[in-house]
Amino acid sequence: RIHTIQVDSVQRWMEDLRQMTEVE
Amino acid sequence: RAAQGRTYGNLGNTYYLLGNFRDAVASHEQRLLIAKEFGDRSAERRAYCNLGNACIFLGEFERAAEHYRRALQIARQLKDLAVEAQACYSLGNTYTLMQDFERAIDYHLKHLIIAQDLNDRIGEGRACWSLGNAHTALGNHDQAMHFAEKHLEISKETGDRS
Repeated sequence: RIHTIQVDSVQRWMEDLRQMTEVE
Repeated sequence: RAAQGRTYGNLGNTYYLLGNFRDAVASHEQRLLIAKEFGDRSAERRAYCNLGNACIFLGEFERAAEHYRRALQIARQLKDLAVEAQACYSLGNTYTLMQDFERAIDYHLKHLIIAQDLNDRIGEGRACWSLGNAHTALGNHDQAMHFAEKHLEISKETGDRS
């Protein structure tokens, strides 16, 4: 997991995802 | 019952934003159940998407992929292209986390095609970035270069200095 987290495009996606919710 | 469904959705989102991913999953599962009772496909799609996101942060990538695949299926039925693109992008990233780069490429290509259809240059840039990385991981350096060049071109156009 530590290895794959270094894929910068995925890391950026996860940073955005952390703040992202599908609102009711 | 309908209000309960919306409340579970809101609770799930709040748990998620607080970093409590286990309770987020439990709430969104309830939300999903009620959405199914009502045949509310949009709410069902949102629940799958929220469930997928929470599973990513629990490190449960296979389960996340399952949820995103359901979200994708519904997005296609609803003919919601933007949401379909988002689900493909999530799946591409999830398969990258699982180091299944061939599948990641499949989904990132699907995302790329929709982004182009929708004239979404930012989405297209992200797809190219992701495709470049996946091809690099597979040792396909010519393909990686092709997408890196496209990513650079689009980044210049959108003024994305980073």
